[in-house]
Amino acid sequence: RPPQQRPRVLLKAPTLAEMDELNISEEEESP
Amino acid sequence: HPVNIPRKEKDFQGMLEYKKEDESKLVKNLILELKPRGVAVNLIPGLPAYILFMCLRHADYINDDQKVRTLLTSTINGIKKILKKRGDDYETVSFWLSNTCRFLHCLKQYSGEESFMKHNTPRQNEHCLSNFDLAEYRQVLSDLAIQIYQQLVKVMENILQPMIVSGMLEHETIQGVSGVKPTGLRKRTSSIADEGTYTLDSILRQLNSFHSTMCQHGTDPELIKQVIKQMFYIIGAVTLNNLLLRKDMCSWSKGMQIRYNVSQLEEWLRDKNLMTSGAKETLEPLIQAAQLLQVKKKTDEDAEAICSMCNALSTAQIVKVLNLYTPVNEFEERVSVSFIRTIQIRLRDRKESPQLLMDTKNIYPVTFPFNPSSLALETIQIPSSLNLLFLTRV
Repeated sequence: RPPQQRPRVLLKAPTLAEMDELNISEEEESP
Repeated sequence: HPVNIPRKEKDFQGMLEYKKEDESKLVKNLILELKPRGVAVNLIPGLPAYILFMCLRHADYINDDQKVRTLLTSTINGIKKILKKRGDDYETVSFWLSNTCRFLHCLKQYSGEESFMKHNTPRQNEHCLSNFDLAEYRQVLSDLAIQIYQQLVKVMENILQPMIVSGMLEHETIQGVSGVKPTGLRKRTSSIADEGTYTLDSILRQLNSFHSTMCQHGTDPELIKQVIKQMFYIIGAVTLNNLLLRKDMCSWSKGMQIRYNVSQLEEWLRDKNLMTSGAKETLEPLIQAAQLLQVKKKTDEDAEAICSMCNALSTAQIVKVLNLYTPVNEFEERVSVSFIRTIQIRLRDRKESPQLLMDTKNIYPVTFPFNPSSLALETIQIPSSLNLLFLTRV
């Protein structure tokens, strides 16, 4: 790969507390 | 069926490809169901962190911001979830503290920011993220690591707590001193059967166990120092608080026993190369209280010596120890009221809180100094025991 020249895109992140609402791929475990 | 053709390590780029729909399986197998005591024992320290980062690198490589985001969110939520479920298990908490820190270090080491690349090999520099800047996610991970650290400290304190009074104060190991008990005092240990079973050795063994687990998990050395300092603080604070509340602990011989116990703790620090951790310094109030039990307490010169010696104790604490001081034999005397008054006058101008007891809930602020790894990502292989066959080395 050639060295990367273009700037990286900043990914905005939610706060740690806000992450709770983004349980995108969490699977409910079987009891 | 794809045929697995063995490739040389130099052909790999240190990434792991996965399908979006396998992300939850990744979190489940690598975070939620991984037992630190089971398969994880034989893994290279920080392997879960490296695997997650290599997956992240691939999502970055294909320039899929959504995939990067969901992987980070699922990872963070997975770690939070396992810590909720097994938050009282020391090994689980220690394991995820070290892996969270390693993941955070990877995000820095391969961020492409020069300040984090100083120790990288040229090959490691080729492995930097190419499309996304994850600085904000690093902050979230750092917040998570702080949360895990506080949880770890709590779990460790819960294990140590029942050993402290018994091991540091009640149990006597010094021959010859223990024979003489302060007169007229009941032996309080005998009524509490369980407490009586812990000795200083129990504390040292527990510290050994904490230390070796953290080492096995690949915890950053600087972080181990902070954990141990915190444990020493709690040992010192709980011991001193009990001494300040119990007359039977305020004697010359107890002073001797405490100093011996402290020397053993110091020896332990030396043995583990932790003398620069600041742990010993947290015992200073206890050390001074033990010295206070042993020095002469009669003349003005004695008072002056005590005031300059006990700079880590508050006036309230010094006065309390002097008031509680109980002679062990007929050659000793109680501390006179006028001597205590002299001390109070001498210390009048000290600016300090009037608090008698130490705050056992105090937690020192934690930091996670950047600790890059020399490990070459392209050499990492995934043991089959992790059930991650759906990941493809790239």
